[in-house]
Amino acid sequence: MIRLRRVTKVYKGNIYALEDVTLDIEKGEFAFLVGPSGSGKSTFVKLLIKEEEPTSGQIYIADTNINELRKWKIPYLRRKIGTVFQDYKLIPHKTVFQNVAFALEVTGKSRHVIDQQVPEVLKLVGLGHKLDAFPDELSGGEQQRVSIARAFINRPPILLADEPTGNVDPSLALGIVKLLEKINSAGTTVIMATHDKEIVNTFRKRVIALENGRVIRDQDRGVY
Amino acid sequence: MIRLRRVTKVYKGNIYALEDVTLDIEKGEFAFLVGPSGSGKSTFVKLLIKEEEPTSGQIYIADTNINELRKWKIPYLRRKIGTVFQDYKLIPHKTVFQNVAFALEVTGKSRHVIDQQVPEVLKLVGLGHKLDAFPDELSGGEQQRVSIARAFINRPPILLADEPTGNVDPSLALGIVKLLEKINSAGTTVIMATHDKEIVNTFRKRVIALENGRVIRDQDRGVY
Ligand SMILES: Nc1ncnc2c1ncn2[C@@H]1O[C@H](COP(=O)(O)OP(=O)(O)OP(=O)(O)O)[C@@H](O)[C@H]1O
Ligand SMILES: Nc1ncnc2c1ncn2[C@@H]1O[C@H](COP(=O)(O)OP(=O)(O)OP(=O)(O)O)[C@@H](O)[C@H]1O
Ligand SMILES: [Mg+2]
Ligand SMILES: [Mg+2]
Repeated sequence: MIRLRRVTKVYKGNIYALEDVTLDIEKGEFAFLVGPSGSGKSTFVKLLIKEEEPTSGQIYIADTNINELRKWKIPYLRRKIGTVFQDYKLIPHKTVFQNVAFALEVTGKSRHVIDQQVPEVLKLVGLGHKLDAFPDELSGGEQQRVSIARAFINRPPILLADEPTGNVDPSLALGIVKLLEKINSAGTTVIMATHDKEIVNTFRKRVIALENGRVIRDQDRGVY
Repeated sequence: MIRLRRVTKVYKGNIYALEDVTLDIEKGEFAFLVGPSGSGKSTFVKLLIKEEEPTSGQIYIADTNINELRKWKIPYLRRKIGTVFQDYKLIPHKTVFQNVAFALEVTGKSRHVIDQQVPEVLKLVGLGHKLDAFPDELSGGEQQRVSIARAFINRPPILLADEPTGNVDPSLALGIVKLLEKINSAGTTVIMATHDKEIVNTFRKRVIALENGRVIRDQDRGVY
């Protein structure tokens, strides 16, 4: 489902954010992406949604070589991939409800479906009581949870979560990853970049470890 | 040094972010502030630097009642309190070096002192090689570390850190808190809001626990 072949990303100033990465992630897998700060996790995520392009190498998503994807097709790619960003990327002038509803509006869902599904998914992340709040009226962890709700409300085939539990307490973190596990058991391929050692060691999923842009370890049922 | 007397903060919509908080933090103490997402930790920090004002109650910093502080004096208050924000608040059009140098410029330090101290403090947080990078060219954890460097370069008497390790790996988190401990042993009062259970249980400092805006626990050498 997701295939990287010798993918390298060099930023200006000769910064090798990813170097010669080759790996496959099959449909329905759950993988943790771990590694020190600056090791390339967010870069990995950005390459998959074409927010950045590789310096060299090939990336295939569901058999499509995304290097060759025309610009006008990128929004369709991103609709297949729900993304929780490390910096949330919420729309400041829209409420919590509107931010999450937006993900359904762009796929043409009816008002009726939106009014039913948005509160439902926000309850799942514990924010049923914040529907009318604006992003700047939320705590850090609450903003993070809105970003999570928005990423999976469409039940996309792939869910990329870039450090989705960095700003929440351990019991809420557990709840979030259990939710990702539930989404995964429904068929969604889940890739979660994280620094949370406890979570990785608790869930024992595939662990892909990065260091200085290289994959140094890749284990099924791995530990941090 | 820091005294709160029956401090309550209610946001619009009747949200009690802090409720009837009374506590003292003495000069030179190190306290962890813990609690679930949305429990009031960031609100606590904002009240101390007058980014928000209490709905009721009194706040004293170094014997000054900050409720009565004139608006023009607020920058002087904030120079006494180095703050690491949960959302970093870096200046986008300034480099890493310039962002940190700014904290020294506003206290009138000479160019000579700035050119010597800025690289030094950035090396301490592992960013000696990123001086000329801009915030949007940094990883999440790197931006967090610039925010930390900027907060303590002035060796302020009080350091407030709002979740300074949320975006870094465990070994780097340990390094950061060890650095805060070193700053504390030099006389700085340190208050660190955190979700990191491991860190709190490792360092065994005073633990102030919030829940729904109330202090539910306050222990010396506490655990998460
Ligand atoms: N400007 C605001 N307007 C309205 N409500 C707010 C505002 N800022 C915070 N809140 C609410 O106040 C409560 C406490 O928020 P606060 O940011 O202090 O929590 P926190 O403990 O820092 O959470 P986290 O661990 O998620 O960062 C939350 O319910 C939040 O939604
Ligand atoms: N736009 C950019 N321009 C230049 N360098 C960049 C850019 N984005 C990232 N980098 C650098 O590439 C490297 C990898 O960054 P990346 O954001 O992928 O790390 P990360 O593993 O997500 O780190 P963290 O855990 O701190 O979020 C870092 O050295 C970073 O400074
Ligand atoms: Mg990152
Ligand atoms: Mg907070």
